[in-house]
Amino acid sequence: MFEAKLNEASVFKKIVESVKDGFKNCNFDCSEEGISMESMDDAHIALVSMKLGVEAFSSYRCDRSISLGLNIESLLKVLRTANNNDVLTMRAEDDGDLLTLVFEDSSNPDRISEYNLKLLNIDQEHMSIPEQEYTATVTLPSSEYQRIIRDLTQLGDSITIDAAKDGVRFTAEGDIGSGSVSLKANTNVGEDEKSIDIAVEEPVALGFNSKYLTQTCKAAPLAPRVSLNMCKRIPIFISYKLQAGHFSFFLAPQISE
Amino acid sequence: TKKQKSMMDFFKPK
Repeated sequence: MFEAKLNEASVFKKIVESVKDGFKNCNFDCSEEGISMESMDDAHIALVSMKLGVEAFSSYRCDRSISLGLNIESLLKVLRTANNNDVLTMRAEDDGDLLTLVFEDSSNPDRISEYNLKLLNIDQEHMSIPEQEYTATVTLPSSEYQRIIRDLTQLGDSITIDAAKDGVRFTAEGDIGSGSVSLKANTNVGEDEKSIDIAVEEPVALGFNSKYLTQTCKAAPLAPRVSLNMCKRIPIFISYKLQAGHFSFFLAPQISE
Repeated sequence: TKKQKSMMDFFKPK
């Protein structure tokens, strides 16, 4: 038996909204440590990895590890019926083929809604992700990251992220011209959430398909800060820290041959 | 010209 209760359905809704454009079917792996999910897009360019630890839940029970295979679009149909502050309980039997989602309206205890989603058998391999030391890490407000990518995507279908000791520069070039946004490292005293933190051992410049970078911005509502971890010629690791877990993307770069 | 790399160039299935 698996049963997990989230005090705010919106947390799970935001997670699922963040993957809806690139990932069709995902396995949510439930164990005694919490719920995790790893999935690659069809083109094998982006990999999403999520973990919600047991502490994220107001109650949590998982007698036996199970994988809940879910169609993201169907799951969203159900999650969108909820109010953001509804209490969400997810339940599945060990050998069942359904995930039950129960929403309780915190302002109206007389209203309870319940949905059953058919589970899918998704054949999905987990990837072995090597431990990696990144030589450049930029941490910035997720809303700022989202704005930069949104603005530059209009100019070109490829965006270069250039991290140096004194700042980070995002550049796009396309048919209509080019554009760039530079951010200098700063610390807003008393406003840590707005600071631009840059830790660069070695300057790194990596290019990415802007469509996939846009995908990685969708998680901005999940956390106020995002960190971009880079190293030469390997995938960027883009991570949002959750209260009890993380939501991260790996994105394969475009490299000169 | 730059070539889009695949995640499979870096990560292998477990």
